Amino acid sequence: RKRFLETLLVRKRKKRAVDDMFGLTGQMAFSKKMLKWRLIGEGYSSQLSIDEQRYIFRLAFRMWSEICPLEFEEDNSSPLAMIDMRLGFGTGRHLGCTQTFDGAGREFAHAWYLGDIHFDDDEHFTAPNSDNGISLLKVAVHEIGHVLGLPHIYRTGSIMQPSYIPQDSDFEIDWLDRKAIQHLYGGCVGPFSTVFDWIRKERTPYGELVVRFNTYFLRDSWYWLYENRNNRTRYGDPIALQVGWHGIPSDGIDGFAHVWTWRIDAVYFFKGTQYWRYDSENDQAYTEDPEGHKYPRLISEGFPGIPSPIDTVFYDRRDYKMYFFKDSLVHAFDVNKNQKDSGFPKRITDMFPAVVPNDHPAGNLDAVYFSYTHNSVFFFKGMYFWKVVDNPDRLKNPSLPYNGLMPRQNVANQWYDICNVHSSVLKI
Amino acid sequence: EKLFHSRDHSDVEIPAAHQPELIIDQDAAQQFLKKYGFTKPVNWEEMQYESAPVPVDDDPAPLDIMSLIREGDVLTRTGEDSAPEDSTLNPEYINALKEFQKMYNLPVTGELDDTTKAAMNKPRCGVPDKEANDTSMVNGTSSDLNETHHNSTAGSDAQSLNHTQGGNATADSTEPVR
Repeated sequence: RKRFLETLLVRKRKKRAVDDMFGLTGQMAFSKKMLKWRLIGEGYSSQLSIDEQRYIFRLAFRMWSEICPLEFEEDNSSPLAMIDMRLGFGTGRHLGCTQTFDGAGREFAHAWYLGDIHFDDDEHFTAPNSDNGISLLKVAVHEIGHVLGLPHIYRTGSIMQPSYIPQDSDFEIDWLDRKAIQHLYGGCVGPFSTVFDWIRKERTPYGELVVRFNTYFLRDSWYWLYENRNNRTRYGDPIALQVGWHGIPSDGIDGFAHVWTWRIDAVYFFKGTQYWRYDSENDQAYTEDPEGHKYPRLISEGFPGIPSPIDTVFYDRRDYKMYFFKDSLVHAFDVNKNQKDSGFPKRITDMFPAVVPNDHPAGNLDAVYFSYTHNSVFFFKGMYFWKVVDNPDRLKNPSLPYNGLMPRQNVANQWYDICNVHSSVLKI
Repeated sequence: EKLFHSRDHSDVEIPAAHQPELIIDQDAAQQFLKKYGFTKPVNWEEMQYESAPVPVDDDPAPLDIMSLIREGDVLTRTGEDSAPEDSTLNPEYINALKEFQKMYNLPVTGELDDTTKAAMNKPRCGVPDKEANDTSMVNGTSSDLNETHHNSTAGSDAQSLNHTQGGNATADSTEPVR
């Protein structure tokens, strides 16, 4: 009889199972990384088209995905009980909610931790970049923050301020808000396909040569531009590889090398047994370069004696050699002599010894990257990196071995917020 | 529909009943402070599971409107204004008001001055500011956060390239926007 009486109680939302509820720190947070959302049919706004509303919400969810290890998928087909976040517009008494909206002005939306979001349709919600009204995007980002477990934050610049601030032209989630959400869910980690600095040479109107670089991280079929001076990725990344890099494989790049000598200035992408040379003037891979070589070209043809496929590759400007890494071995190729260097292959652990015993990637590297920002070479494997000992290090500590590998560190503690997004919003 | 006459709906009229009561007196301020947790922290999470209130027909008694109707007119509602509330100072209210002023970086006067009213009448999120079992954040930190402050990087992407090709080259990064 008691159980029967319980079924008569009206529950507006089934309480989330305890297992779903706690994140890294024991605070209220989702415990799973893939979350489903839906703009419910009875909750459309009367002010924007349905497509506009869904686009804005996709973008709002993507903005959170870009800075924490959560992915959000719009799901319009599963049973409603399987949807983690339901979004809807209403006025006054709305959508079976216990909290009544107050009409145009003051309260514009509310949200429940790990639950639903309601928007007051008496407010004048507008699309991004509108000069009028209340930005639906900004409100949505704020309310999603609540759903994910963030309370109000009373700090200028925080997206979690309770009062609505008219949208700035560059509204984004700032550093401290990122740390707040990462306190609940952790930072983004994961292996990369390759990492490189891309050199651009330009001439000013006065004829002066200016050389710029940009840092790129590649993973599978996506890439990020990393803004070193801002300690974050470019807003809006990742982007599909095929969008930014034309003519090379659309995923799974093994390595990148920029061979830059007095005679040679060539950029190569490697995948499998082949490689491509990139024509930066025309922003696409060469099908045939000025030397008459057709691409893609076999690694064995362009770099005789080098095995393939490789794990990664790196060009060392100090000695004009390309170092190809495969399994636990490293092979050297002299670009001036255009031949494999004698004395190779060598064990990676011998050529780049560990500074701290047993603290070494050993082999099967993901990437070897020379950074112009740090003026250092880094070995990447999984979520860790090892810095190669350089001259300044040895000046401070002469006992360090030449080309030694410093103790490992977390990639996420040096290059921040390189996060995946759900594939459905990759092209948003 | 909401009434409008212009093609672009820019003159849409919001009925008075669809607008929140402005916070201009102590009563309204007390309700505000109670709603958003300043009088007593709100158990927001539990509120979503309460039974929804049963709708009550609270329309006023119908007027003799036939003699009053003209096209486009707004019907005025007759009625007595409610008597002003007793302004006896309530310590709980004053403390809550001070808490609000402190949290919103207003002068902590304990009085419902114009600055405080303006802050209360701003568009805002409906989630309470003070919740039961709250790890509220001020300045982006909670008491158990090990905040890592972001300092401007000493280096920047603009630096000289020490490369063998020669030439006076200065490295710099482009900063494309979204």
